[in-house]
Amino acid sequence: IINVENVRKTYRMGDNIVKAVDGVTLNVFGGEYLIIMGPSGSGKTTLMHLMGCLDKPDSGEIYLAGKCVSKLNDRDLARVRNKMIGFVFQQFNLLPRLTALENVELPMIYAGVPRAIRHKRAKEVLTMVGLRDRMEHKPTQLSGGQMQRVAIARALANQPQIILADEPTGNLDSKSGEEILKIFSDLHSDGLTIIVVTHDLEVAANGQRVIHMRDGRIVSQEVRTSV
Amino acid sequence: IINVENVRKTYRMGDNIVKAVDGVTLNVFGGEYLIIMGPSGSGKTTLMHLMGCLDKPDSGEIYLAGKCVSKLNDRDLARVRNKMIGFVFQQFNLLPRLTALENVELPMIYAGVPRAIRHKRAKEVLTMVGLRDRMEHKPTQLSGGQMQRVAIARALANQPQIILADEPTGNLDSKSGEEILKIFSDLHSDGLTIIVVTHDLEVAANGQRVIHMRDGRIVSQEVRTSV
Ligand SMILES: Nc1ncnc2c1ncn2[C@@H]1O[C@H](COP(=O)(O)OP(=O)(O)OP(=O)(O)O)[C@@H](O)[C@H]1O
Ligand SMILES: Nc1ncnc2c1ncn2[C@@H]1O[C@H](COP(=O)(O)OP(=O)(O)OP(=O)(O)O)[C@@H](O)[C@H]1O
Ligand SMILES: [Mg+2]
Ligand SMILES: [Mg+2]
Repeated sequence: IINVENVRKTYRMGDNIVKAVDGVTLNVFGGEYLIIMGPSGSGKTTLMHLMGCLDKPDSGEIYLAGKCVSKLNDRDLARVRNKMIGFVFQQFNLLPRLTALENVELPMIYAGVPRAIRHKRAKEVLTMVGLRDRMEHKPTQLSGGQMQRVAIARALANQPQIILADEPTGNLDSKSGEEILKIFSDLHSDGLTIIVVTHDLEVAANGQRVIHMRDGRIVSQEVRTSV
Repeated sequence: IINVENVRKTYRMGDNIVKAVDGVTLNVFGGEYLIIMGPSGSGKTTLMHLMGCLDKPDSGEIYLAGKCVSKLNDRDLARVRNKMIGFVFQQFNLLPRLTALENVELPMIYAGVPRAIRHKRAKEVLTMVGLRDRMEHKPTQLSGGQMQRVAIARALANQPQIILADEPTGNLDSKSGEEILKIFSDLHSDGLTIIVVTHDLEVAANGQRVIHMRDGRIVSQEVRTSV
């Protein structure tokens, strides 16, 4: 469902060159539960942003459900992304002046979902992540783990086909983390494609395949052979 | 070295009341390595901000090295805090327009450290956390784990007596996390007081005492009896 073909992303700072993604080829099949691991700074977030069509590679191609992403204009790209992909950002990226509820409604507003329906759906996903009593709180009125759960709820709001979650449990206690992983597993059973960046081996244990990155490249992968 | 006496912090939002810290009494002895754990939203960050004198309780008292914090004026409080406490924020709180190096120099500028000395010290602590090649990067040019390490370096810059670290390894791979914990252990051997909020049991294993919070209160504690 996502094909990454020899993709590169380089940052230039004066004379300094950072090869954040340095030739990555990766094929994610529809319905896969993929885990991405690797040291801090190895390029995981950069790769996730390229796969989620939030950023363009300097070379190579990205295909989303067979469509070549670089051939889409910005408006079509935004529309496809909004419809197919739910992205959980490592730094949450919540809008500070909106409540938790309004933050979760945002992707649905963009998708043209009628007010009553998106209101109901936003409450539903916030309740799913345990934030029923925090819907009217703004991000500065939430704990770190609560902000992370709002970011997760927002990614689920539009019922996307693909979830890209960048370290979704880093700020959560083990119980809250397990609840989130259960949500992901249930969605995976429903047929969604789940891609999770994590540093946590217990999170990684939920995936079907684990790829390891180092210095902008994929250096190894393991495929789970059990049921 | 820090005494928390029946401290309360309540947030009011319209008719809603959130008892973030609901009567906490805690005595941290000088040189202790204390771990604070608890579910998301249980009040850990709020308690840390009160202990670090970044916030004032609604009731109860806080004593820092024997001084009653509420009796200090803002300027004296800021000076004592800057000199004694290094705080690692859960959301890093880096200044986006400053480089990693400049962010780390900030507490030293405030303390009146001469330019050449603070420049050298900033480079030293950034190298300690593995960011020697990232000193000129601004926060938006850093990975999540790199930002977290800049926040840690900044907390160490002024050689404080107390380190308050709010989930300092949440964005780090296990190797980078271990390097940070080694720094904390070394500082602890030098006599520093270390207080770490964490969700990670492996991090908790480094402490001498673990307190558990729930709904704004301390509900249990364990003291390590081995060497
Ligand atoms: N805008 C930028 N300019 C320069 N360098 C950048 C920029 N963004 C990222 N980098 C660098 O690219 C590398 C990869 O960053 P990335 O955020 O993808 O890492 P990561 O694997 O997600 O790390 P972490 O586990 O710490 O989140 C890092 O070394 C980072 O310093
Ligand atoms: N400014 C505020 N206004 C209203 N409620 C707040 C505010 N700040 C925090 N809260 C609430 O206070 C409670 C405690 O927050 P705190 O940040 O201390 O939790 P925490 O234990 O650090 O959680 P986490 O592990 O998720 O970081 C949370 O339920 C949060 O929603
Ligand atoms: Mg990252
Ligand atoms: Mg917190």
